[in-house]
Amino acid sequence: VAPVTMNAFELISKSQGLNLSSLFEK
Amino acid sequence: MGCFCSTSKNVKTPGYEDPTILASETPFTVSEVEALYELFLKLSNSIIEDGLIHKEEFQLALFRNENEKNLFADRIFDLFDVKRNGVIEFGEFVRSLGVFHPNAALEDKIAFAFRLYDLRQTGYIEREELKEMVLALLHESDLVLSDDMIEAIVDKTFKDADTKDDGRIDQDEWKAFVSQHPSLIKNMTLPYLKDITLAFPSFIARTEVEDSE
Repeated sequence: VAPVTMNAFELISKSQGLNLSSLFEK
Repeated sequence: MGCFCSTSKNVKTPGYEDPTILASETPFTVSEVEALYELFLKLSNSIIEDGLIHKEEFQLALFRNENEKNLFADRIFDLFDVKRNGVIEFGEFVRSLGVFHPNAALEDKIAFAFRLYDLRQTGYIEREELKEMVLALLHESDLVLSDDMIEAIVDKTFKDADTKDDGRIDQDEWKAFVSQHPSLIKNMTLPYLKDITLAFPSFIARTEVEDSE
């Protein structure tokens, strides 16, 4: 069970869509 | 797929801008801008060979799948596409990536993240937007949460960030919230950008402009 203290923005920041490092992978 | 780039140094893509000007406006050196041009050529010719990054090419680079739908990738694409003409040109690419440089100003990173999360571009992050983003994240991940749990997480986060208690998060509240939770903008820094000349060294043999301090 997820703790209620979980930060919504912290969760969102894990999106693969926000992980621009993928642009640099060959 | 043919090589569109390195052999014809005088043929530039539509929207190409002078690396010395781009370097003067961003944290990048001229060499780094030229290395970014190599990356840009690769991305912008991956599906449609026109030297412009289309959304499908952006999605292909991020997900290895041109049809992947992702709310956040769409927002990033829209923010990079400053002219709002449906494609990312070289100048837009460099200026936007400049915000992700390790040496870029923290306040620029915070402001960019705010615009990213202000889905409807009202100047505020609203509760419904926050819930929509949480749902989008859950949809793309294996994490399963009950609706009650999602509501509790959104309520708690909003209560902590919306210090003026007016039902929306403004830029000042966002800035204060990020200063308490710096990990929130960790993804706004790409260490790769410091090594971009190592990742794309082929321009070195044909570089036209020397870097100056």
